[in-house]
Amino acid sequence: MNIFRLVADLMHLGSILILLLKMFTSRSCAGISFKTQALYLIVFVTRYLDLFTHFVSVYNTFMKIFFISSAGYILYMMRVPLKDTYNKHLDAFRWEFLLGGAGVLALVFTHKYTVIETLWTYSIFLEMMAILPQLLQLQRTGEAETITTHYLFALGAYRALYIVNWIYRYETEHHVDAISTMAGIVQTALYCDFFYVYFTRVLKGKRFKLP
Amino acid sequence: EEEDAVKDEL
Repeated sequence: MNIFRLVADLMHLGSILILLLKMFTSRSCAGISFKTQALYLIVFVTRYLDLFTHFVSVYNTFMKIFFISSAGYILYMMRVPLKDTYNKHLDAFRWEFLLGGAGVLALVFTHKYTVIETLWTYSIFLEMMAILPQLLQLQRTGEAETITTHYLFALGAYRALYIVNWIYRYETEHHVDAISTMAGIVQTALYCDFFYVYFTRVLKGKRFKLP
Repeated sequence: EEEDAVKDEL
């Protein structure tokens, strides 16, 4: 564990807490893509199957359980108590392509053809693209609540910091994983436009609005 | 080892 990864994990955890805070305070899930949230649940479940086979640390176990359970809880919130505030028509991304595409990539690039290893690779590629339905929704509406942009910023910053962590690990441990690194770079690149508007508008106290 | 090192990440 290094400082970059610790801060990244805390940003990831923080992003989820911000999203829950948005839902609780506004009693609304407007502006949030259900598809992206559902993809994250699939990502966490397929990646953390090793909860049952491989103990890393109390920290690691706690975070895995938190990510899976909070993702499930967010879906429940969007489907049950906040159902009326969800706009299906804005959440129009064809996510079948992401589910299928990640499957093809996992079968091609997995390190080993075992169930756990292939599902781990699947989760990496699915996470790489999971934000796309959310970004499409943002593009369609052209604007977002400030709290939603803080959520997205924390989520993007988490993967960006993981890149710094991988560089650090390469330097100190000579450890490198091509799959997570390449996917992580693509995932972070998807946030570029968002980061630009976030830095130039939201952090200056203005509303998030696409040009 | 190589693979365990990857899997310690979240």
